[in-house]
Amino acid sequence: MTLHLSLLGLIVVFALIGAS
Amino acid sequence: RPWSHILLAVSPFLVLAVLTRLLLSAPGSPVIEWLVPLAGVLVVGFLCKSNTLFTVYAVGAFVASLVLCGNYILLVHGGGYTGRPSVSEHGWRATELNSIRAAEADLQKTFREDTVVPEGPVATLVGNEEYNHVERAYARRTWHTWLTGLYAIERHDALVWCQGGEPGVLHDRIVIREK
Repeated sequence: MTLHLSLLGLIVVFALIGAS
Repeated sequence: RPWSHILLAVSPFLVLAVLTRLLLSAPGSPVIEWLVPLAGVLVVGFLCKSNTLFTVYAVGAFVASLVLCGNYILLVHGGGYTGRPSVSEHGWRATELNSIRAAEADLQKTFREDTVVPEGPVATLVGNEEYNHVERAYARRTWHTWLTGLYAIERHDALVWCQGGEPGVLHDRIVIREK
């Protein structure tokens, strides 16, 4: 479950970096 | 960036969505695991000016999505979580009903028609220890259920208990009792 949530978080963080 | 580029980048996620939906109907299928990466690709596709960065993000998000879908499958097949609580609970109740039916049949074999079966654990009454080792399971919401759609499976040790009565009317006198 930890892997699951951290991977989802990473996707969102990188999307925000890529979008900015 | 043309629409076709963005559509091309999100199409693998749609394929993944269809595949997981078709293959994983009973224990639940991943949604957020492909939806979040897909949304990320859309956002980056519209706002990021660099094509290289967009490609790197799209490939990375797809790999992450594959890992997430794989992990979801492992989680629901490992016995710790379920994505479809009602389907799982229906299965568990059916198993309990099977134990009750088997207990009823064994009690009717053990006790004569004109006797009264005493109250007690079925394992002791029929001499089969298996009736002391049954399980009662529940699907419980956890803090991340709103996001992952996964419910934690809670298991309790239980036994088959007879409340006593005549052998002919036992079917509603046998219950699963948690230890």
